[in-house]
Amino acid sequence: HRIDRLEIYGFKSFCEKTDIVLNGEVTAIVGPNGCGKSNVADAINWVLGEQSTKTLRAGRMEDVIFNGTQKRKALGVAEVTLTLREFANGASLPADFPSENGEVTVSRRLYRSGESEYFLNQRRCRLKDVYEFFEGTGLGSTSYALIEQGRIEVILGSKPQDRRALIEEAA
Amino acid sequence: HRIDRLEIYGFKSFCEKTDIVLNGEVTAIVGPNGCGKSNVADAINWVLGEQSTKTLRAGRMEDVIFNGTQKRKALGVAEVTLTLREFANGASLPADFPSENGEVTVSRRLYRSGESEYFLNQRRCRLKDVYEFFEGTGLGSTSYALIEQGRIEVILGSKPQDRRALIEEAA
Amino acid sequence: STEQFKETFDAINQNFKELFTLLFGGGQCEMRLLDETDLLESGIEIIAQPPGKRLQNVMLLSGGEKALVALALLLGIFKFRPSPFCLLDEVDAPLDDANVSRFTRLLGVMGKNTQFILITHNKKTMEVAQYLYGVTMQEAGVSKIVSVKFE
Amino acid sequence: STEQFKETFDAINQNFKELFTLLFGGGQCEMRLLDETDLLESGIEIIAQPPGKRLQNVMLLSGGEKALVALALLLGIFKFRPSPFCLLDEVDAPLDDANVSRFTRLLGVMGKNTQFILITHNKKTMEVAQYLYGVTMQEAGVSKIVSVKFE
Ligand SMILES: Nc1ncnc2c1ncn2[C@@H]1O[C@H](COP(=O)(O)OP(=O)(O)OP(=O)(O)O)[C@@H](O)[C@H]1O
Ligand SMILES: Nc1ncnc2c1ncn2[C@@H]1O[C@H](COP(=O)(O)OP(=O)(O)OP(=O)(O)O)[C@@H](O)[C@H]1O
Ligand SMILES: [Mg+2]
Ligand SMILES: [Mg+2]
Repeated sequence: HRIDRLEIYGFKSFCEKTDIVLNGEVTAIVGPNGCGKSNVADAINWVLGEQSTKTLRAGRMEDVIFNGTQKRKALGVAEVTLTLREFANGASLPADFPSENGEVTVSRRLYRSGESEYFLNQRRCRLKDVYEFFEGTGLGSTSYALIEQGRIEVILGSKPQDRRALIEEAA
Repeated sequence: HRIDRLEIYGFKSFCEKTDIVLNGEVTAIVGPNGCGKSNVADAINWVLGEQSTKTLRAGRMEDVIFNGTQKRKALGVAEVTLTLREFANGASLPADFPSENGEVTVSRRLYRSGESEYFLNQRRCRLKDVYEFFEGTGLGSTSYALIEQGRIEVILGSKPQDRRALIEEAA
Repeated sequence: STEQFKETFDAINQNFKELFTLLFGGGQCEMRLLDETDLLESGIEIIAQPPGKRLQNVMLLSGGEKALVALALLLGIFKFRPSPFCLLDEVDAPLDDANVSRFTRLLGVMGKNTQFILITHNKKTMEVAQYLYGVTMQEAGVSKIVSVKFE
Repeated sequence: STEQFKETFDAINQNFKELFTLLFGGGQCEMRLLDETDLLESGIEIIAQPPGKRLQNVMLLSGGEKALVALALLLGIFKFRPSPFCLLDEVDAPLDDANVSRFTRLLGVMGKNTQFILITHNKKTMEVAQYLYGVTMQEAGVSKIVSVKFE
């Protein structure tokens, strides 16, 4: 399977609906400090089911919703949609979420009330369904696929037991 | 007072005697990864009396002596000399270490046996004399003057109590 | 189980060693169990030898050398548990030009089976991307994305 | 003593705020005691507002923004306990071009009283140095220094 594109709306500094095509072999994201590049990484992590606020650089999960600037009011909901392609083996996608033209979309929404919603191919589903789907596509283990900013600097300085934990987690 | 120059011989990757003039307003040290730039910073830290092997990126203090390569044998002694200039107020320099032309040299030597030697103006002295001299020149508090590689990345991530310790240390 | 740990450890170690040699253009490295007899609890140390230098504990290497070793390890774990994509956020920040070239060459090799998403400030890294997105904040606090390059 | 701590805290905070505004070209920041009534033990939090953005805990800022805040804090402590020189090892690594320019402009201001020694890979930083030393390792493991520029 391949990642095809990412849509971000209301997530962190992306208060305007934003589309990024990601299906190249190598895609580079560039720009000045603080402009939102790592927020794109957080959006991918989040739509794939990340639940740790620390990893998402947030105090509480609600902090990932656009919280306003001096000129703009805060938004009430954050939504990220990931589209996957070339979904050859449809085995891991339940019949309730039919896919057209080999494309699968996964969406996650968070309201300020704290309520979360998940969608597969635009049909409402449970977080459990999203996880099961990912297990089938190899996206379940994306904890090794996202190397966040600053991780390279600290991964070796860890103690012998921390390094062991790294290996144990992958086992 | 001003830093004038640094001489490094047998310290870490500097197995050949090396001279660096440092009396400009801004001096830049550049070069590829692993070529020895941070080792220059360690040399300055060391000659100013640093005793923590962790800060010097060494296992034991003996590790700062050039330990050989596939082509060269290890050396038996490391020596670093710092020259200071414009030593207007000679008050903090004891009479036993007369300074000529307003210049003061501070040297530190370490032998593989573990024996250390310290010198002020090329005369053997105790570590205590070096510290007392530095107190007078404002070089005693160089812990705030050396911002080592990687420190910027971790200083804020520290817990509220670590940040307090930062301030307490300077108090 | 200790068998599973040992198998995982050995597989990742193999990837780690191969990636190290690719990223350093030579040399060798290894993860070692501090206590070979205690598979259940033993911590792990890492030793490395950049080309022409001595074998020593990884903590004694330079900033850029450590970053390269860390990258070899994290990508070694990724190869053991692969995903369709891999996102790297500013991993090239401490690297000099020669090492950035080795890094991008490695991406070219791995890119046959993996989509890479790179966040970077480095011009040499940008050059190997097929798609280039610029994120801007013309209006303070509001991110917008502009696609800069298509191939 | 708690008096001495409070005086130190206030003096460093003042330096910190001024340096932040210089490095960010605006905005504001502050160190705050988590418990104002407990001068003996209270931890410290840091809040910051880059120009045009919201005031928030510094841990929510971007990598480059955090580096700039950290630099403002460390230099703020340095100004409180000054030395004839200040050595900065690759502090500019996470900064974009605009922030490197603000950094070098700050060095120009502070350089009147302080000798700066900068270890860097950044070309814009190199441009403001009067002396430029290249460290090389033509022979593996053996450092040599070449002076590249004199003014
Ligand atoms: N919920 C939110 N609402 C609005 N803005 C937010 C929100 N969460 C984070 N931000 C802002 O996003 C910015 C951080 O963006 P990001 O970490 O993506 O920067 P970056 O492009 O990676 O920069 P760098 O190159 O410095 O790493 C911060 O200024 C932060 O204030
Ligand atoms: N006692 C020693 N004898 C010989 N070589 C040593 C000794 N101690 C350290 N080294 C070598 O010095 C090198 C590190 O140099 P240094 O940290 O100064 O690099 P650097 O120029 O700062 O690189 P970077 O840009 O990656 O930070 C390492 O390769 C290490 O093996
Ligand atoms: Mg970032
Ligand atoms: Mg270095």
